Amino acid sequence: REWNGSFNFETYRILEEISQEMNNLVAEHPGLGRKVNIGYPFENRLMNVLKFSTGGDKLAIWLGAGIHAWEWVTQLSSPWTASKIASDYGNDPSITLILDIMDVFLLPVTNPDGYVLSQTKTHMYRKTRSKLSGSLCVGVDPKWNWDTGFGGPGANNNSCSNSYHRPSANSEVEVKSLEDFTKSHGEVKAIITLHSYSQLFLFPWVYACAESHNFDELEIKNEVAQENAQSLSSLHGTTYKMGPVCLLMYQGSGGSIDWFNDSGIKYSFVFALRDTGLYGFLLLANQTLPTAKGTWLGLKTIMEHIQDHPY
Amino acid sequence: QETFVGQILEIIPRNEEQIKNLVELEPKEHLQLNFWKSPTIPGETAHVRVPFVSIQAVKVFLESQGIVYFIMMESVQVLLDKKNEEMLLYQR
Repeated sequence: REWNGSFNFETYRILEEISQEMNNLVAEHPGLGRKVNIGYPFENRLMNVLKFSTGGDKLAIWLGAGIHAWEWVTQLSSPWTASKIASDYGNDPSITLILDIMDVFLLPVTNPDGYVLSQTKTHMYRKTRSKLSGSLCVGVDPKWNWDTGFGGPGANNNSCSNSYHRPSANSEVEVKSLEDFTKSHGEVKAIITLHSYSQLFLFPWVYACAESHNFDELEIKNEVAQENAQSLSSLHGTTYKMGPVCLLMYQGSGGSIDWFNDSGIKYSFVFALRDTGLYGFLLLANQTLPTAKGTWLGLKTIMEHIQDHPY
Repeated sequence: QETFVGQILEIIPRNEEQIKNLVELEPKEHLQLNFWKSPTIPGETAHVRVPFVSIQAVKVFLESQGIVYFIMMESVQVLLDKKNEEMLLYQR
């Protein structure tokens, strides 16, 4: 029943179901979508990314979801987003134009080990599953494990903490795989990492507050953010706070958003998706589709901006 | 599956000192707190999961410090059960 585009996006899904839907999508759009394996996390599951391409290797936009296991709505938004990209190609002029000149990569579940654990053992699980000798606690927060300003202020060195960064940068295969892919591809122009909770649209920097950085660059990010804000509120009136992480939230070290930015990817953003303000990580299933649809308008606006302002 | 008998509190620190007090709560292992949204800026909400065994102690602490809080989720487990039921229903 689910084969012919009847996948129900409005319910929470286990990893296998998301994976199967990715297969279905590729089968339904053989000229546009294909699966690319970029690595194997600690428990040897697959890190499969969907590549939407009209041919060849073009400049690329990367969308990554599910780095934090307990943010289930993020993992659920990605299959809908994938389906939307595929079905809009050839029908929506804007998406058609974007895909004619750029490739779009979408990683639906960046932390598959953690996602499985959060659905089988403990819902409140966020980290990877790698083991650290000498510690009773397992896993690392993949958000703080990147090779940029690593180990500086704000990062957590308590291995039992939810935001533990581990002693060395990119020790986590989930992180290393993304770093390696980005470097080897060489033409990734935008990275948007999707989280849930709090309704935020964040841009660099985390490790240092914006005053010390290039003002022009910040202006460009602000411009994208303002366009994005209008799109995001157009469907449900959802309001997002926007700004550099350091100013809006806290200072941290080894953050993914900074690594991408420092690697020369000018459009490096983090989306914290919609919630109702009442449910947090426990956002109920009937809210997943409205969340995905609202987010899509923002994502589309950002992709259009990137296409209009190449570098 | 692990059960989560407890509540989610929404806490609104008024100033830097209250933020510091909240941050210092996190590593206290006996309280088993789990910050969903950390205290960062005065006036911004923080969300913390408090297990049943620590609820009284945490609320007394917050009130003694004059830190404003609300109960954001009365029972985490009720919501988790609802979510699991929905998943099972669709899987069937």
